[in-house]
Amino acid sequence: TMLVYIFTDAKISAANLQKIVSRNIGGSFNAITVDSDTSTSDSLLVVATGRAGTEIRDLRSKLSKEFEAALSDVMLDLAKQVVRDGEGASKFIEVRVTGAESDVDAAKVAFAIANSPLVKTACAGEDANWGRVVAAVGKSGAKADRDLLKIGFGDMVLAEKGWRVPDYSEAAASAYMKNKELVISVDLGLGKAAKTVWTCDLTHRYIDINADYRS
Amino acid sequence: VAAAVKKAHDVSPLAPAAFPALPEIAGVSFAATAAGVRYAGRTDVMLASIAPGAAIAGAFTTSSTRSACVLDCQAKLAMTVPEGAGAAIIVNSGNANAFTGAQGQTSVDAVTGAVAEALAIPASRVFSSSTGVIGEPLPHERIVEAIGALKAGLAPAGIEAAARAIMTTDTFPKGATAEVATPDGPIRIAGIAKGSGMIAPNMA
Repeated sequence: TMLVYIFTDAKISAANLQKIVSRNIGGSFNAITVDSDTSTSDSLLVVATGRAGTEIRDLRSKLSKEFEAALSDVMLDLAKQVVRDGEGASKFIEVRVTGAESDVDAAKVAFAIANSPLVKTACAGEDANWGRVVAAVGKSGAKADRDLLKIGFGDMVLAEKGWRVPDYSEAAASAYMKNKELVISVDLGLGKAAKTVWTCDLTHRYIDINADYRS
Repeated sequence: VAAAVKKAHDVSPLAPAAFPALPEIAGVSFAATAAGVRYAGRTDVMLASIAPGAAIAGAFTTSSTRSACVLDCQAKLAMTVPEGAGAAIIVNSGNANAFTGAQGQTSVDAVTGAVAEALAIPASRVFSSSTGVIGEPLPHERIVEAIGALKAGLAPAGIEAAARAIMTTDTFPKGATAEVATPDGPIRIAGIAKGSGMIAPNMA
């Protein structure tokens, strides 16, 4: 379960606060996954006490934009901390998808990778297994073309144009996978839509925790 | 007590170095206590008391089997705010108050009603959440009994204790802050969260 409570002394109406919160959910709390399971209790409440001086009335104003950016930062920070505490996690993984034909497709691909047990266990095993990423893209249901697909780990491109990049360094890729924080990037080469989501690896510890703790 | 308390999990290797220094937010105070909802000897209930005049927004899981607390919060956010009313948030760990039929709303009503009475605010402005085991009736009387202690402990600086009280399999409390400079002084933001498993939110 994810529970989030954010407090601010901003002076803003409930309607405007709700608009700001709603449009920042997609890039924060709805852009994370630990185990692809959704709780029955997930809740976010944002409370603005109105004690700070200037009222935020116009959502197009500079002050409103600055407030929204700050609130968005807090939301994303908390969302990432939830992933960092993913049960049994030893790796924090950012999945960046670009070049999708639509926003929906970009999200499908990103979450197919982020929720893939095979990708997540490869990360746990420090294996730069780009083949599992190919499989996740393929199963996602999004439009994809094998021969346009580009896959990277960190700043290394491991596969493109339907093939393994012939001269990529397996030693360098393996060394990269030892980092605690990893970036998996996929360019679909079809359009301009993009989506970034965050996940963690899947380790033996996840099973230990969920076999022990009966909640 | 020691025998009843499960061994704490090691802290995640991905955890931040420390809980951040969160600013006090004028108009909010916090308290946490050990009510023994599921395990003895650990804080498991937090209360936030909110002064009149606050605006509240929310987002909740769209799960079709969402809990009584979620349904109650959604209904209350849609209501007109009574003039001059304060508000409160009460959260327990240890029991999710989910999938217990009508008993779920009975527990929500008992807890939020008791908070409303203690803080002299309308029950329609008391928002509750529960996290933990699913399918067991919430022993809400333990939370109700703890409300006096929670009220007595309310303090503007209590947000970290609140973050700790809502942990379940979490290995660290989560907090974040930001500030916006304005000519009339800063706008402060402080947030807390819990979450570690069953995480693939579909909030709206």
